[in-house]
Amino acid sequence: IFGGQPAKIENFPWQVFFNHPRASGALINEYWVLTAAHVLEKISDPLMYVGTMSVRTTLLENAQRLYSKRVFIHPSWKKEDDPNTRTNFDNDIALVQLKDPVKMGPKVSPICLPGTSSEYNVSPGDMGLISGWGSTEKKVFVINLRGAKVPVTSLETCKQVKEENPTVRPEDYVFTDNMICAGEKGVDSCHGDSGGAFAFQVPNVTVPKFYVAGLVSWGKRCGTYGVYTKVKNYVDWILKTMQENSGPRKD
Amino acid sequence: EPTMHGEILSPNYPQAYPNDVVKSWDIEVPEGFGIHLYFTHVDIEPSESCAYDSVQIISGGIEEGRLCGQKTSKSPNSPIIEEFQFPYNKLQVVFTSDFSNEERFTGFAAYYTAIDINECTDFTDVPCSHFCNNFIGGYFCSCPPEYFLHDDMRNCGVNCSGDVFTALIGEISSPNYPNPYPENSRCEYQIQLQEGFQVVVTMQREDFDVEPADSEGNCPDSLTFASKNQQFGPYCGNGFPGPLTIRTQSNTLGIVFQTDLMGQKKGWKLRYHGDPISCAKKITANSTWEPDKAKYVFKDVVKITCVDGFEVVEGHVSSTSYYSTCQSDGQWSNSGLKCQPVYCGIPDPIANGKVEEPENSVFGTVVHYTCEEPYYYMEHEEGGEYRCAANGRWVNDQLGIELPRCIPACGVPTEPFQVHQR
Repeated sequence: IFGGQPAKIENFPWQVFFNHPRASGALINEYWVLTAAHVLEKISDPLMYVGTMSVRTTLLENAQRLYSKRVFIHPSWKKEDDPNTRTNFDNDIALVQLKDPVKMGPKVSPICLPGTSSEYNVSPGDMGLISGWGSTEKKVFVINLRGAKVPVTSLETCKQVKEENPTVRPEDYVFTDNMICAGEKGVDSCHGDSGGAFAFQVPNVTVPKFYVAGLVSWGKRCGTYGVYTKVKNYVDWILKTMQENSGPRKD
Repeated sequence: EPTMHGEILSPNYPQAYPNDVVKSWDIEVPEGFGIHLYFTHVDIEPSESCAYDSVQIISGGIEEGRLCGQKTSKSPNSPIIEEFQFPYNKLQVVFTSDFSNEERFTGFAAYYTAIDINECTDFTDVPCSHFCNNFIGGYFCSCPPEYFLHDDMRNCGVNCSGDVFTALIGEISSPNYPNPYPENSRCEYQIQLQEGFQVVVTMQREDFDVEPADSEGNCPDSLTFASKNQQFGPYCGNGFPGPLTIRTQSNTLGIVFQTDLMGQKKGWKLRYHGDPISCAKKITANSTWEPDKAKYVFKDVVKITCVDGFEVVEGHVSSTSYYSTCQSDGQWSNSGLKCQPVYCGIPDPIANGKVEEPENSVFGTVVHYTCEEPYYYMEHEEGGEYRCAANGRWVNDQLGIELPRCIPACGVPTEPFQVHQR
């Protein structure tokens, strides 16, 4: 997280830590974790923890370990051999089904999915929260969770960011309506934050609560503007996948 | 050994008997004979009441005579001085002399013979209930026509037992009724109706005349009824003293009419009929009877159905109804079964929630499930209340028997993220 600040896990209890590759996910119920497709591109059995602010190895023993049962990458996600040269992050969304239900508590609880009504469309200027253990201005990775609040901006803004990677042609990047551009100068998500939730307050409710409007997906340069997967476009796929793969209830 | 005759002589007879002598003779003649004892010579020291020397005649422990002094025959044609006749076959004669006889006494000479006794007339007690026939050495009893001699060979009675009445209606009377009933008899009758009927006896008060009770209330002649479980009587007297209608609650009834030797009266006459055994309608809690009738009789079957929420448990099997049959003894079968509240058991636990433990888990009990708030909430509002239903399951108005689900509350962090960035 660029431009962020230390956060407690109680601020983002849906935050799921992916150890390798370092990334994040969003707990959306007892059995499912939502994350970015590119996080799971090379692994089928991710190592995940919830309920911990620190990801120091010794402290992870106190966290709740999650065991994946199955991984569902969005069918429209295009696999590529070299992730370093990827320019198409369209449909960067995936689901991890867990073997056992996650026990909820003050440090672990899910984030809501967006509704399908237009109230859940985010617009430039809307502020959302990002969090993760990814790169900061000073460190490649951090031990303790960090968070930041970033505004949504137009997708064009993200297009205009100057590309750092010399092996990629800027015009090759694919921008679609499945993406949200957000950020402001110096405040952004970065490597290692992938898959984490871009959380917004549910509109028109008395008790504040958050839903996952986006997932940290990609960006040309950390600390500028980042691109997030627009989750609202995938609610149907998420619900369908969960419904079709929910086994017999254990309770 | 019993002998038919014999001689008894005092010691040294006809010489003087010695002093200080006590001698006895036990005389026995065959059964059925008496004893004739007579003395032909008596010369024993005289004294007042024969206190010094004497000869005693003892029968059955009782002194029948005591002789002393010098006696002579009262009849010149007979040698007999004294004689005794006893209707018993045993006798004891005892001679006693004291220590001082100043004169010479020769004692006595006596003889006994077995004599026939008339058992029919010689005794106060009559040996036969009816006819007594004496013969030498014994007697035998005989009975009038239609009487028979009992095994005791002394008493005659009437053969009046053995009648078994199986018709559903009938009349029974004492022998010879209304003429005097026979003495010394025991008449046993049986009424045996088919199962499911009880014997009902009806008696007109004036149809009963039996020798009345003695001063101690004992009936010398009596009429007694005995069913399986109870006895009625014994009854006696002029006019029936018992209930005029006797419901026996049994399909069999024994009647015993016992008479003694004395005081024959008119006797009795009764009517009986078979009444279908009825079973009282029982009040069985929490159930209904089908068919619902005012009166149930033998072999009637009712279906007893428990009302909602109640069940019958037999072993490990429960059901909502059972059958009961009116039995021949007036009792219902399966009377031990009862409709008891349905038991739902302990409510199942749920994940991420709990349920209060009910005091009991019977029909109508309400329990509430709750979720571990604020991290979980119940998927269906108002879905926490479950009631123990008639089918033995915990039922919720909305979910039925499905258990409530506690699902995680989403999007609510325990602590809000305070943004300090500019």
